[in-house]
Amino acid sequence: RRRTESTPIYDDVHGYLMKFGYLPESDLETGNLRDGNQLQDALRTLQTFGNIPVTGKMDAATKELMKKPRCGVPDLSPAAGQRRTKR
Amino acid sequence: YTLQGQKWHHVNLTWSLRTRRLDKVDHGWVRSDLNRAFQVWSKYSKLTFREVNSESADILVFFEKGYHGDGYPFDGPGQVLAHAFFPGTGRGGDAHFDEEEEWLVADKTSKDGTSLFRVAVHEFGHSLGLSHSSVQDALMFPWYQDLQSDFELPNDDRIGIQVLYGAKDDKSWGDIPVYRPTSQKPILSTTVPATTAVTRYSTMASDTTPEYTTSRTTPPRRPDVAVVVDEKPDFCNTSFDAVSIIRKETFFFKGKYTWRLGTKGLYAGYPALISRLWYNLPENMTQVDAVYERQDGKIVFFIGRNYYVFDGNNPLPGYPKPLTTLGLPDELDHVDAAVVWGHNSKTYIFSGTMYWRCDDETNQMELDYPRDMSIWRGVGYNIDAAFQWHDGATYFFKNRDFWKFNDLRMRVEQEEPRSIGEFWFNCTATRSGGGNGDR
Repeated sequence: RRRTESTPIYDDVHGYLMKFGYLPESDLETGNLRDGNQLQDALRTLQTFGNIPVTGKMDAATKELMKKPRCGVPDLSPAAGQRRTKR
Repeated sequence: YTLQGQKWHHVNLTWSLRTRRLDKVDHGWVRSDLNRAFQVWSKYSKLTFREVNSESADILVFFEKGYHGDGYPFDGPGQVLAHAFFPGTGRGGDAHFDEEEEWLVADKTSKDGTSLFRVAVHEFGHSLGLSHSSVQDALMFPWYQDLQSDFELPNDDRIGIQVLYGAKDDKSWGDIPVYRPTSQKPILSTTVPATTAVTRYSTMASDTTPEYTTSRTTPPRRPDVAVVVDEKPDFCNTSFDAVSIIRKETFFFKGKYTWRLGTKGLYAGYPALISRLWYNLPENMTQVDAVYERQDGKIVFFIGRNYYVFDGNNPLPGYPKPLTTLGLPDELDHVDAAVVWGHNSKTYIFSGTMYWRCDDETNQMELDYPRDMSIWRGVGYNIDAAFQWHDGATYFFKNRDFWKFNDLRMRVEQEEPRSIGEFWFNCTATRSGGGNGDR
């Protein structure tokens, strides 16, 4: 089988994932090195939230989603008090 | 749907449009679209919305651009369109729209415009306590989707708002704990002069200060700061203006005085007047805001809108200089704390709800600052002081307490702050208060 190409993850993707709650913002200052899993998880969560195919990769659909205009409030917030009620 | 934080304890909410700079769209149409957006929520719940012309309205609506002082700068046309704050005091409930977007009002359509009504309905969902939903056709779906103005509220949002505030016709009130502000907001009549200014930097839910100050020129100081001009403050029973390590010793600053702690504790003869150790500080100085020792050994004092650099006891020529020469914004009127952070040996400057990082090469603030202080979890806003002690840990001070901060986890080690007097000055709990703090 042909290996799928992996696309590099650039800073602005990190920035987007942190800004909207998919990666912990505290890494802004500590600059902790992330591992690949953490990033893939974050992408998977974003893809689930955005109702696009969940691949964990920076694919075309994800790029498209990231370009869409949106609300500035984070989608996931670590703050206490956020309750997701089962439907 | 997702609920976040608290909800309003009353259902007859007021709102007010607080921006005058709306040159691209007609003010009247904006208000009309905002009003229609509120009606979407009131149609399906017990909520009612009344427009007033007052800074004391529950939900204030602003059109801002770029950095506008809340830690969430806008990015010009595209991507982030607006944001809003969940119910609460201060800026709780407020909604901010990016002024630089191409807003469409009164059902105008255009390929690259953005419907103000559509975005407003979503943001007001946040103002009422709803967070983002991953349901594609929900109003609270984070990405912009066009809607007809006579649409029906999708199920996901309708259930969410009814859980919070009850449906229009049913009697139950929902089972979510109700937010009760500590004081009932006075709702001013519409005759309030439009020029009333609001400074919100220091208001927090747990503050005992009144929620609004009306004078921008004299920003509020911490309520517990007693102006101590000549008496020596009682170090067992006071907050501090600044704390810093200088020449390997720990200095606490309060009013005109400083305390010097070495390895064996407080030196005899302290507190001493700051002006005895550092010469040519302003005569009329009542306090220093922040002090730190730079990596080149120079000692920097922040006082109001200026800063002084000392080489030992003597000020360097050419100082004081305004904070703006460091690249800090000109509306900044004081610095709360300055610290060389052990974790990366970078210099951080804190003020109000924001913080900056200074490039020690250029002596300028780095470009993608300021940022919101919430990153320093557990510390809160409007701190008094911060410094890095011999143990390599960072300490934050506020009122009469302090927190030890865990640099790697980016949060305070214990939520509960500890008493400054007890830890740093060996005051016993019973001896605190009175005199100048004998041990």
